[in-house]
Amino acid sequence: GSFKAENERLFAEFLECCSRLTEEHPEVIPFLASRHQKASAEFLASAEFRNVLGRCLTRVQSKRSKVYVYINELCTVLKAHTQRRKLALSS
Amino acid sequence: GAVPVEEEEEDDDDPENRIAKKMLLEEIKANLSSD
Repeated sequence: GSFKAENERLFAEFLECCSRLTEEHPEVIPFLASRHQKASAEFLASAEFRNVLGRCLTRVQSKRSKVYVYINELCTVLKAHTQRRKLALSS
Repeated sequence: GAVPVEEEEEDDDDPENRIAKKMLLEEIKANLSSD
């Protein structure tokens, strides 16, 4: 089955939680959101992404002092699954 | 009399978090300049 809806809900929850903890650097949340936007649809609906998200969310809720560690982790995972841009090269 | 308080430690500043924050902010900066 697809975890798309559940992952979207978890990601929104993670963003909301982190935005309160990263007020000193307001550029962080839009950056994370853009990484999410650029990730492949297949990955965003995967069980793997759900596991990463679930883990990051639980951790950030229990250890707020490590918020950037978890954001960085999620960014790295999303970057690794960035959709490949199709180069429209015409000769 | 008054007792001097000498507690200026940043208790919530985790070293791992500080490194992650630095890396993340540098990546954001690099991304902004490449766009």
